[in-house]
Order: sequence, then C-alpha cells, then structure tokens
Amino acid sequence: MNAFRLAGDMTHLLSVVVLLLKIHTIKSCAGISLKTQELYALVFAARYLDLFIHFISLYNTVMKLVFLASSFSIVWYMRRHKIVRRTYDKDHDTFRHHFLVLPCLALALLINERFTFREVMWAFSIYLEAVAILPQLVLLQRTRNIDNLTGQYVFFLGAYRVLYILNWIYRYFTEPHFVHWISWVAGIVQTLLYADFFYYYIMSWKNNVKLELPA
Amino acid sequence: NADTVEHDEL
Repeated sequence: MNAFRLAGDMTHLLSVVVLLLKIHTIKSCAGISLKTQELYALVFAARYLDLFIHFISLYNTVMKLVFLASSFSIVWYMRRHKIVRRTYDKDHDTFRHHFLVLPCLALALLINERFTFREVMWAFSIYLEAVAILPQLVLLQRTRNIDNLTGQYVFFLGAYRVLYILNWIYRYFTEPHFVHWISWVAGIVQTLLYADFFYYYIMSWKNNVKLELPA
Repeated sequence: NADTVEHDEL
C-alpha cells in the first residue's frame, strides 16, 4: 500500500470521525444530508459483500467493518435518536436520492468488470458513491450557517477522493497490471463534483471568513 | 484466480 492510498483512507476515516463527533458528542446533525448518508450505507453494503468470503488483509477487513458500522449508525442516529433527529434539516434536504439508485444499477448491469452478482454490485457501489455527495452539496448550498464540523466533514471526504486519484496514478506506474478504469472514471467524476466546494472552502479559510456556498 | 477480480481498495 502506497502513501497516497493510506493518506486517502485516513482522510476518509477522519471525515467519519468528524461526523460522528458532531452527531455523538454535540448531538447535532444540522447541515448533514440524510439522503447522502443513506446512499453511503447502501454503497458500503453493496461493495463489501465479499467481506467474509474474500480476505485481503486485516487492515482491509477492519476498515470495511468500520465504514459499514459507522454509515449505518449515522443513518440510525439521524432517523431514530430522539435528540439528534430533531436537528435534521429535513425541509432543505429535498434531493430525490432514490432516482440516483436505479440508473447506477442499470449502468452497473451494462458496464462491469465481469457479469457476476458481486462484480455488478461492486460496479454499482462505485457509480453510486460517485454521485452520493450530491444531496449533501445541495443541502450545503441551502444552509445559511455552515458550521466548522460540517465543512470539515465534506472537505475530508473530498480530500479522500483526490488522494485516491494520486494513489491510482502511482499504482499505474508501479504495478503493470493495475488498470481499473471503472473506478478511475467514476472516481474522477466524483472528485470533480467537489471542485466548487473546494474553491469556496479554501477561500473562506484563506480570508478567515465563514464558509458559505452561493446558491 | 482468473475468475475473481481483485478489489483491494476500500
């Protein structure tokens, strides 16, 4: 495993820690899109189907379990926890996320590395992850006061994607058989979705003003 | 194994 991949995984983990900190400690999910969190839970459930069948490394297994457990517990908190769920900004989180699922599934049936159940589910999870941030970005645009933890959460998620691209470039030159163009194309699309957010995030940080996305 | 695709990333 190269440094970019490890750094990518760590920023991904950090984003989850930041979000859990907000939800678990501050008991608030203000500014967080439940739709995006539901999509992530579905992404991990579809992608990690091989968890108990195909062993890669202890690191891999532990990280998969962490992402599965954290994504489902975040959804549980936002839906069921009696204090947290009251802070959920339901009125602004209106993205029709169900309409993302079927096209991703159709695309996975058409474009996959192998036409098997697990490979189709893997491709589906890759496509769905690429667009899962959309409801969150829409909600951020509609949020007047984006708090620091929410901004940091999205920033770390985006950083994870950038680092994964660097990881693929590195692997491409160091591992002759490493060609996963499905994840590359989807990953680049996913990273581009953050471009706008990154611009405003860095500007707000540079000018030391509160983060706000133009509508 | 030629029948499985290796996905070693998360």
